[in-house]
Parts: sequence; structure tokens; C-alpha cells
Amino acid sequence: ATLPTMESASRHLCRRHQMVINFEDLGWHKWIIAPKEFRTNYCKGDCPFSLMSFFNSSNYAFLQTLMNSRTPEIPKATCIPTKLSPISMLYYDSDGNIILQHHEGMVVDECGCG
Amino acid sequence: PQLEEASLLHFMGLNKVPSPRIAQPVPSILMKIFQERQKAVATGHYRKLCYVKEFGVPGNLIRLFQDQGALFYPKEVVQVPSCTQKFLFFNLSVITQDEQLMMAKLDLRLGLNAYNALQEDLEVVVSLIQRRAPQPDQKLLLRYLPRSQGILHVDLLDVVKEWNSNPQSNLGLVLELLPKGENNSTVTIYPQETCDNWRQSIRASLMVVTLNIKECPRFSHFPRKRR
Repeated sequence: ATLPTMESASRHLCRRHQMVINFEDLGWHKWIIAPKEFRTNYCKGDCPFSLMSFFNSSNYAFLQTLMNSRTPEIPKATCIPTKLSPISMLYYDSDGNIILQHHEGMVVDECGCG
Repeated sequence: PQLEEASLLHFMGLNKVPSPRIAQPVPSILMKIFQERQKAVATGHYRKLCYVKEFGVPGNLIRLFQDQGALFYPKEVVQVPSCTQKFLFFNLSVITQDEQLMMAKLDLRLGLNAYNALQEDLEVVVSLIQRRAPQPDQKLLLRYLPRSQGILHVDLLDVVKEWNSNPQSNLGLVLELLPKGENNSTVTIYPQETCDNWRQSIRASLMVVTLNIKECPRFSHFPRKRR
């Protein structure tokens, strides 16, 4: 009888959710040559103290949560990206020059509590 | 949202949303490098992002600068001394202090009009402008360019290093085309239409590869090429 409750609770726990960044949606398609879009993730969900060890949490996240229990002004640990990777982008600048550069931290690979 | 957009653009090294007036075509080599880098990211080989295999140099940022000679040396301000001369200028101010110059290559593409206008195979002279005077100062290159070829690459690494360390010294280049065997272009007088056709038919761009030590710390002490 407890299974459905746990399932519904786990839906709200910290995890990654797929997201597609489309440069046309951002209005950047006129100057970004490639890629036109790329897949990444966003992080969303709760970080309950009892389950934090399952969520790729840092030691700091545990300490922050402990501090929160004593000093409520300090927020609880939140669901954040814990592993990021770069993407390469090819684009025009205002002078019409073409630039090829990789940009760090553009794709979220993993999420955790921090 | 505008503030967030501005922050992200600043992080990318841009002051505002670019609105390029003329979208120059993307060279196939750049598209190939882009695709190789996408593969490297997909397979987790991030070290490959700090080396440009296609050019054989370390580097994580590649720029193709457009010639702005017509803006820097407008006709009404500077009298171009010869019909077959053209001023070239590349605005390199976007290169930051954190970047180390690894490659600078001038690409010259001569359309058929350049040859048709002069009715000859051509000799190309590229000279460095070192002071504000109509005559160029230092010849960098003199090369025969047969009618069938039309593309010329000139190594400008040392010149661009000097421009980068002392931006005021960047006064551009003069490109001169001479019919093969003719030493003095002023001897022959060409009709204005011929001159205009020739200038419009030439495309010049500067490919620059730089390495940001902060982003590629392991490449900061790459081995020097044996002479």
C-alpha cells in the first residue's frame, strides 16, 4: 500500500529532466551558424536530508542542510547541476567575423544536491 | 530577461546580440572542424577541443576575420595609389590578453574577374603598412599566382603578434596584383571600370587560432617545432 506514495514522492525528488535549447526560440538563429539546437538537461526536485546520499550530494550539501535545521535563514541544499560538459558553437559577431569556440558548462549531464 | 541575455553574451565575449550586416559564407574547413569537435564532445574527448588537428597547432578559439579595408581606408580619405592596389584591414581588438596566438593565415581568393581585368597570369605582392602614408613599407610576399589557382595563403603569425601586442601598429596591409613580369604597376593605365572589377573580385580573410591558457592549461607548455 505504501508503493504508490513512494512513487509519487520520488517524482518530486532531485533528478535531471531533458531539455532542448533551440536558438530560433531564443531569437539567436540569425547569428548562430551551428548548432541550430542542442540537447541538455535541467535539474529539478527536492533534496530531503534522509535521501541526500542517493542524489550525488556533496559533503557541503549535508553540512548546509544541518545548518538549515539550526538556522532557518540558511536555505536547504537544492537540486543543482553536478556535472557539465561543453559544446562547440560556430557564430557571427557584429563585424561579420566567423567564430568557432567551445563554451564550457553548456550541457547539464548530471544533477545532485548542493 | 534582457539582463540575463546580456550576461550570457558577455560570457561568450560579445557585447551585444550580433547582427551581422553581411553573412560571409562559412569555409568548409571551419565546418569540418566544428563537426570534429562535436564528435569529441559526444565521446568525452575534451582534450581534443584544445588542439586544432587540421592546422597542426594547439588552440581552442578560431576566428575568421573579415577584411574591413574599405571602412578603414575609405576612398574619400585615402587616395589609393594604384589601380591594382587594395588596402586590407582586420580589426583584431576582440582578441583578449588571456589568448595566446597560435596561427594567423591570410587567405586571398581571386575571382575570375581579377584575371579577366588584367588579361594575364598574376604576381601578388602583399606589403605591411607601418606608417600612415600612401606607400606601403615592408614587402611580406611576392608570389606568382597562375590563372588556374586563384587562392593564396600567407603566414602572418609574426605580424599579427606585433599587431596584438601593439594595436596602434595595426595599419593593415596593401595587396597589389601585377601582370606577370611587370615590375611597376604605374606604367600601365587601366580604365576605372577594370580597377573596380578587380577590387570587387578579390576576397581577403584572416584565419586566427588562439589558445586560452585558462581553458586549456595542459597546453600552456606545448613543445616547440624543431627548426
